[in-house]
Amino acid sequence: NVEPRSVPVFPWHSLVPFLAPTQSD
Amino acid sequence: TPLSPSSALPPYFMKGSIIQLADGELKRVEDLRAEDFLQSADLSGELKIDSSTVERIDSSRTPDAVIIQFSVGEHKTQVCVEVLVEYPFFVFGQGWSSCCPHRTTQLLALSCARLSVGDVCISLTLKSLR
Repeated sequence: NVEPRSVPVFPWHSLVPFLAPTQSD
Repeated sequence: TPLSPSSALPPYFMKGSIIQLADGELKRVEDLRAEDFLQSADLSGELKIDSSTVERIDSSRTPDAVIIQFSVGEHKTQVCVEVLVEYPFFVFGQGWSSCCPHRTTQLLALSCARLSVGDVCISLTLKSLR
């Protein structure tokens, strides 16, 4: 028997770099 | 001071990786469009997409790395990041782009354009907390 391997799912925001510090108003 | 690059690229940039958008839709990393990021940020409530323009690309003392200077958002905040030459950024109107597209394609099978000065990349900021 071959166990089914779960395919990893990544959240969209992991692909986008955080480049700016949060601006404080 | 630029952030240090990690020694390996994260797994989600590999061609065929499954990415979940904020509305639950699943897409392959190579099929993502700028609209997907914009709509997902809208739905998230706490994240905002900023435009980050590449201002400089300099070589780094770290082998196989570059230092990229961005001008971020309406405040034109200057941010430097040190990344591996194959690290992909998503460029408006162009899609995935890296400083060494050949190497990105070799390592990740992800089709890439060349990242150049003047390119406008997608980046994230946290919306100000009240």
